[in-house]
Amino acid sequence: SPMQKKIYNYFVTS
Amino acid sequence: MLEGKFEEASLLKKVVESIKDSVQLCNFVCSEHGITVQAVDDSRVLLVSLLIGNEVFSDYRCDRNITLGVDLKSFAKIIRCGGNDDYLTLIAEDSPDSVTLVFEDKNSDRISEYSLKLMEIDNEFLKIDDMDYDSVIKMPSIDFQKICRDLSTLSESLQILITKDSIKFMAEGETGNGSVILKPRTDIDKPEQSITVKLNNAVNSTFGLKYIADIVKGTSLSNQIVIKISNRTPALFEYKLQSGYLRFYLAPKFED
Repeated sequence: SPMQKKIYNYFVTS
Repeated sequence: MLEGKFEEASLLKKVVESIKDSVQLCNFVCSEHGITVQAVDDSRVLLVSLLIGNEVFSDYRCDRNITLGVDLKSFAKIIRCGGNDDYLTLIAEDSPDSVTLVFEDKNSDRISEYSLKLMEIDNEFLKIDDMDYDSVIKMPSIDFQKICRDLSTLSESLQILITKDSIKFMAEGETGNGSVILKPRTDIDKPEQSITVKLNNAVNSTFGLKYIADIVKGTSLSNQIVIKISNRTPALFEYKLQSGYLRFYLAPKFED
């Protein structure tokens, strides 16, 4: 089944 | 000092009910522009971004930025004590350890006042740049909710395929498969029933239905949902408010 990505893979902490 | 009066308590009730199952502890950041919230769910897959613009309020003042660290489960319990049609005023001092909620019944002289203790919540703030999306669809929020609820009976994943003339929602499970295809349509008499597709590139993305089940709790906030999707990046699900929005950014699932 497909892997669930995390939101932190895309957005960086400012 | 913060003093924000809602014409009807129902708006804040709906907002809190829409996000309380996704995130529990969050900072309500109050500024002259209104109130914003950004929070990520415990599994770090879903990001909630809320703006209640100052124009939503019938009266609003906030001289300097004030952060209200709120436990949404407790907040939801208090906010349910007020009537939907009541005026609701939020009041907080400059460095508050509590926020006061005043409900005023419009049909009597009854005034109910509650205070909620605030918390120190240490959350990171993620920088979200405006992105160009492969596809933007707009459709009745209630239809999206029903499609997702129906397909969640079959699978844990929802596949969304968008081409220039159709939107296809698909779920494949052990017991069977399901799909719903929508075509763009313009309803002049009932614009809220319209379905639009703006396409730069065809989209084929998969999302966890467990998260989408939380997202569709925002349905009561707006007749329409805007969904912005790019292949292999988080999708944006947006319910527009009269001034502001409730947005959910959901990271996709995909095969490695």
